[in-house]
Amino acid sequence: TIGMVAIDAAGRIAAGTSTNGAKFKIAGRVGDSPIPGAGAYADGTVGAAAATGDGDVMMRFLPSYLAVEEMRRGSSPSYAGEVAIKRIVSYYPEFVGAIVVLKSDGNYGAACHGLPSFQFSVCNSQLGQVTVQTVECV
Amino acid sequence: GSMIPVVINTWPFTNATQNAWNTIYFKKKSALDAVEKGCTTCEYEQCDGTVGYGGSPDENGETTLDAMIMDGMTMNVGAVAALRRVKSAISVARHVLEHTEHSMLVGDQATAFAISMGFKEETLETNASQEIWEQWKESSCQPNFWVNVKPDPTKFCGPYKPDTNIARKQGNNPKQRSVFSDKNHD
Repeated sequence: TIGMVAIDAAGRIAAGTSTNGAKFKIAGRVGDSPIPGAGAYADGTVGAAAATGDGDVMMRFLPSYLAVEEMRRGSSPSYAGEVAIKRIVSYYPEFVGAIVVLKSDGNYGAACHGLPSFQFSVCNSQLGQVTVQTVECV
Repeated sequence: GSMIPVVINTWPFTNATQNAWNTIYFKKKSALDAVEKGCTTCEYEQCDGTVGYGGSPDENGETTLDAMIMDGMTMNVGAVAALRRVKSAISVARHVLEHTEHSMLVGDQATAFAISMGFKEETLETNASQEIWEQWKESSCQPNFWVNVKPDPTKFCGPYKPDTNIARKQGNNPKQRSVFSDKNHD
């Protein structure tokens, strides 16, 4: 899966996902990716988020929505991502997944669980080029 | 300031990020355009085999696609799920967003919508995806996503029937293990 969030020069925010899902899924199975709030979510007044991992679990917790709402409460993108991931882990300790979170001011963060670490790719004017960044998982 | 515009995507799919950045920064297009372009890049490049055609075959060997795009300014959404035989899933989702009042179309009906919007119908299977599927069948269909069925899904292929005795004994327990990883994910 790719999950992507973006803010353009006018401050407009968007989010999206694209995936071919889980290997050897039962025919007809759909993961979290196409579900707003699960695979991705965007609210122009707050920010956006996009999640990746075990979609059968993630769609039960709406992690992208939760991360955006956590930022609405004043949290940083990184902490908002951790809140969303930890909510899932509290029910599913074996959960594998990650989330990228973007605030409307351009600050961003990420969180993950069940992986050695998580890499995501970002570009803004400050970085000047596409940069792969890594976060340690919670 | 310099923190905006910005594009971020899950995993180190740098060509997707670059194309999204080119769209939003150099071409001065919208965030929606950037997200569509970035995801389209991965669909074309089959990023890690987890995006686009020719990856993640289902139990029948078929590749299907899910995609969604959301406009954070209007809260409008377009999505497709279990899209069959059309490669450009995120662009079909963009058409759902822009040309319907719905949020999600699924399966063969999503395919029919895509064709009506001018998208090409073609197979999503490749020799590589069929090879992955054949190897899975030769490995007694392991791993799979069945529980509480017979024959034992941890040892045998289907077809499966409900095993009510097991269901009564084990209940509907949460997953104890995950087959998901950095190369198999939604």
